Amino acid sequence: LIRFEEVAKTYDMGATQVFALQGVSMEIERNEYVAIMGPSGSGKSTLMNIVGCLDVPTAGRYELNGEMVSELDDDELARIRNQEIGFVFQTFNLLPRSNALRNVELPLIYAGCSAKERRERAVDALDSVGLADRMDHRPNELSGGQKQRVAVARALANDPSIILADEPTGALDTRTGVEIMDLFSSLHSSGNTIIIVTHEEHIAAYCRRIIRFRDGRIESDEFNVEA
Amino acid sequence: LIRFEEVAKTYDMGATQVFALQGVSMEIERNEYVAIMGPSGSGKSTLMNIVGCLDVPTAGRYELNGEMVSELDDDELARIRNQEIGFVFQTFNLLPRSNALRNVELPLIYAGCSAKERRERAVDALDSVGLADRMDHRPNELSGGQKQRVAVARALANDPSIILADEPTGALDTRTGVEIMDLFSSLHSSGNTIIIVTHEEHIAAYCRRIIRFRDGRIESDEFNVEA
Ligand SMILES: Nc1ncnc2c1ncn2[C@@H]1O[C@H](COP(=O)(O)OP(=O)(O)OP(=O)(O)O)[C@@H](O)[C@H]1O
Ligand SMILES: Nc1ncnc2c1ncn2[C@@H]1O[C@H](COP(=O)(O)OP(=O)(O)OP(=O)(O)O)[C@@H](O)[C@H]1O
Ligand SMILES: [Mg+2]
Ligand SMILES: [Mg+2]
Repeated sequence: LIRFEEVAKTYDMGATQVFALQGVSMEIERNEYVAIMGPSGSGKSTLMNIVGCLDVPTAGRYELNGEMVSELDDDELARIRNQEIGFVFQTFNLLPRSNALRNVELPLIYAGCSAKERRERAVDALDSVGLADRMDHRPNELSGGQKQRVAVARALANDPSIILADEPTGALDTRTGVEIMDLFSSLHSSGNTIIIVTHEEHIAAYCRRIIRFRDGRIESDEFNVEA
Repeated sequence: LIRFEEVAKTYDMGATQVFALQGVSMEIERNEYVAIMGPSGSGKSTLMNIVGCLDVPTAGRYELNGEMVSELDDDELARIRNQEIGFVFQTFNLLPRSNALRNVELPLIYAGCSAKERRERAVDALDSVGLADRMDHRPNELSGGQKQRVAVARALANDPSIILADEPTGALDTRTGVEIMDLFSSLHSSGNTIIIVTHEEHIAAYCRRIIRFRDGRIESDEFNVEA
């Protein structure tokens, strides 16, 4: 499914360079449930942006379902993103002037869904994250945790086969966080591939495999025997 | 120092109303170290915005250092905010086109500091949160946790007597989070008043008092004997 070979990402800051990722090689099979952990600035979000075809590596090879992603054109990348991948951004990226329902409908518009089906699926997704009573609120009319739950609902609306979630419970209290993780776990048991960035051990405990990063490199990659 | 009497905040959404805060009465003395906890959507950020003079209550009285805040004009409110209060927002609110150093210098420009002193204090503040090597990065060139640490540095730069921090460690790994809390604890022991919103019990454990909210009301208000 996902294969990285010596992937690197370097940012050129003029006088200096930042090595966000260095020599990353890993494979993630279909229907895996993986946690990505590591200190602040260690390259986790950079990795997720590349896996999700939102950014390209500076060096190395990235293969997704047998296709060399670095050789695909923009249209093919957009097709993969829209059909295969649901993304929960660390910074939410909600449209400020659209309400919660509209924000969740957005990926369904690209997928060519009818207006009626779009609304039904968006309502279901918001209900599944406990926001049935906040659908007509715009982002500045929602609390921090509510904004995060809208971002999770948007990632689920299109029923993607790969879910990439960057700190999906960071702004949530423990109980709300557990509800979101139960949602991801049930998506995992129906066959989806789930990759979650978290710095909380009790969230990573839901996953089957934990890959730890430090300074842009894989520090460890272990199966989680408790899950 | 801070006295709330039956403070309420209601948002009028047209057909419905949202009761973000209802009948909140509390007192916080100078040099207290208080944690605010509660589920997502329970009114924590709404409370902090009112305490920080960034928003006004719909009903009730708010007294700060003996002055009735609801009767002050905008200039007086701005003076209190700039001199007395350092604020770490839940959504960071960094200026996107300014680098980390410039973002931290910002409150010092309003305080009338010389350019030389401004730069020195901003460099010190960024160094104290572990970002000496990211000063010339703009927000989109920083990781999530690094952005949060810039927001913390900005709140400290002006050496305020009251620090209001809304989830100051939410995007940080445990070790970086502990470093930030040690910073707050040393500010507390030099006489500052610190109020922290968090949903993590191990962060609240640093504080001397824990006030828990539910559905816009105070559910409990206890001293933390371990601290
Ligand atoms: N501008 C607004 N218009 C309408 N409703 C609002 C507005 N701002 C906040 N709310 C509502 O007020 C309630 C309290 O929000 P608040 O941001 O204080 O919650 P919180 O306790 O900080 O939650 P979180 O832990 O998720 O950050 C929420 O239910 C939210 O939807
Ligand atoms: N556009 C950019 N230009 C320059 N440097 C960048 C850019 N984006 C990220 N970086 C740097 O790359 C490194 C990795 O960033 P990344 O966002 O992947 O970290 P992270 O592991 O997600 O951290 P966090 O847990 O704080 O979110 C950081 O040191 C960051 O400062
Ligand atoms: Mg990140
Ligand atoms: Mg909040």
